[in-house]
Amino acid sequence: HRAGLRRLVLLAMPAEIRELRRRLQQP
Amino acid sequence: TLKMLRLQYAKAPSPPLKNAPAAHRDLEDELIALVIDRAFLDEADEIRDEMAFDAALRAGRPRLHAVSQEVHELVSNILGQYQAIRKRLSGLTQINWLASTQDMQGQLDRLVFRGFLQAVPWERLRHYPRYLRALALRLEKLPLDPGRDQRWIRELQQVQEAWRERWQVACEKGVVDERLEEIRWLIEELRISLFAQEVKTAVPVSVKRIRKRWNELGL
Repeated sequence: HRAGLRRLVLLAMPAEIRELRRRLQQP
Repeated sequence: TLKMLRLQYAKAPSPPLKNAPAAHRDLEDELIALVIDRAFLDEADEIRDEMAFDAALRAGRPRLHAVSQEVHELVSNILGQYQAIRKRLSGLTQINWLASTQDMQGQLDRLVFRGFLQAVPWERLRHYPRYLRALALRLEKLPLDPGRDQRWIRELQQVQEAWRERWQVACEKGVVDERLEEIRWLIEELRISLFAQEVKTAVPVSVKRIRKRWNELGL
């Protein structure tokens, strides 16, 4: 259930997730 | 940075649980999954329709930045301490310390393994810096009095051996037994009270208390 919801969140807010990934890469 | 965290995580062993879902995931994906869980899915069990899902998204969005920082700080702390301890442990080769170093390595492997960020509940992950600090202190004390460390191991074994046997069988079957998980975290607290009293335990703990709880849980 949780894994399915995670996938839905990823699909629902691609811009926010891209921003998260970008921030993770930053020093 | 993520690159450094990846390096610190690179030597973590495979998960103890057979067929663990997150075992081969990249650290970045583990971190994103953890942020999503914390920001949006705290009450995942109650999200059963589109309306509830939309509400979870609306509630989580303003938290996203703070949660991502919180996750990053905790994971950096854990992996930083993890790497330092792993390095020091691998440098200890004295044969008469073997019982102690093997015990510590076993503890470390059960704490940090591939996929642990998803396998271990957030409430427990928050205690990891304390577990690891206690382990680092124990490592510092070991050369001063290895005999004392071995006495504490014997004390610990009074509860750990029975637990470990049952837990390993459950892991082999790919089963998570919540009762064994509860005992497991009590054993982590017991380790602190035995080996690193300077670090405070989260709950009062002793061999006697753990045995009592073991019986109450019907184990």
